[in-house]
Amino acid sequence: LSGEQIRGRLLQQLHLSEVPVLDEGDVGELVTPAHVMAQYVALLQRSHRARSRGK
Amino acid sequence: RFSQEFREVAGRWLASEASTHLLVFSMERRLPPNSELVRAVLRLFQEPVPRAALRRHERLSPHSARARVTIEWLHVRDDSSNRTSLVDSRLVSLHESGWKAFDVTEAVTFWQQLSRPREPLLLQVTVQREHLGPPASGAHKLVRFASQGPAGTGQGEPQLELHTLDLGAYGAQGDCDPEVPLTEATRCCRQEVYIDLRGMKWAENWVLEPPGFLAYECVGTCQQPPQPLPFKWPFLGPRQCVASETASLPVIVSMKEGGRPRPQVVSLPNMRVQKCSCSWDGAPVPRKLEP
Repeated sequence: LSGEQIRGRLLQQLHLSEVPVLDEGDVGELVTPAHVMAQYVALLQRSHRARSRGK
Repeated sequence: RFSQEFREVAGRWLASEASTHLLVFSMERRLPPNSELVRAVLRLFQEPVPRAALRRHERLSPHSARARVTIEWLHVRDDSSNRTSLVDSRLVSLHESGWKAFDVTEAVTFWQQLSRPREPLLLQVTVQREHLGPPASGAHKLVRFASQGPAGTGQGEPQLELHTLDLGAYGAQGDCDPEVPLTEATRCCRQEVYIDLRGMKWAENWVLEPPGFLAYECVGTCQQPPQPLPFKWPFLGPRQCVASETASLPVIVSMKEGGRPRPQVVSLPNMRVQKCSCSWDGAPVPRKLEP
């Protein structure tokens, strides 16, 4: 799995043609809201549960 | 019949659908543990059509001497409803007799997916007209498969052949040993590969989480089965070490909305290898049994 492949899959999933240009200043002060973080953690846990369950 | 309240009601056959047969195979302990089903073949013995019947048929339907034989897997659900899945279908000629082979691998694959205790393998054999509608041909009425051998000899009985590979020898070995260097002789295994997203220029300011992840990869070689195989499959290549199970990876990215960046979660499918297996290159992917 190369970096290019990961980039391609991200763009495909987000329906984008290229990586958005974001300033470091904007992103540096960005705080991930609790509901976004909760969604991320839930997906992570689901992915790990699938792993322990096996085939 | 053991209840005083119950009175038996006698019935009689008004019609019989002679062209559908149900075969029942007891499958428990037939498939060795830690083995891979490669192919399952149902063999039916087609009995010769009596000459007089054949001559009569040729006089009445000179253009049609074939019938369609269809094999379906029959699954009786918990609520007692039936469900059939088509597994093989082919035309047979009235002029031929002898053993006919049908590929029922899919039926056995479906059966393996049932939760235990599993019902026996039920295969429904239907003999139909080659074409529907007029001019109707009665060829299908003349096709007969032996159900039992003469005088209990077992000759001509339906047979189920199961071809399996021992995964102890022909399968993957799980996770690679990090202490052992990878060589050409390494048996198929799952190797850790860490993908560092922080080190990728394009991910800067865009990918917020995770900073990296364990993706794993399948490495090594697979032992090839002895040749020749007891069956032929078109386009079947060697057994290769491939990812057979994968998991998705959630990612938080910053997306611009109204000129301002906002974190957003996206799930990328098939990003992390869960399991590596040895699989035939070009072999059909087994269908999953749907609820």
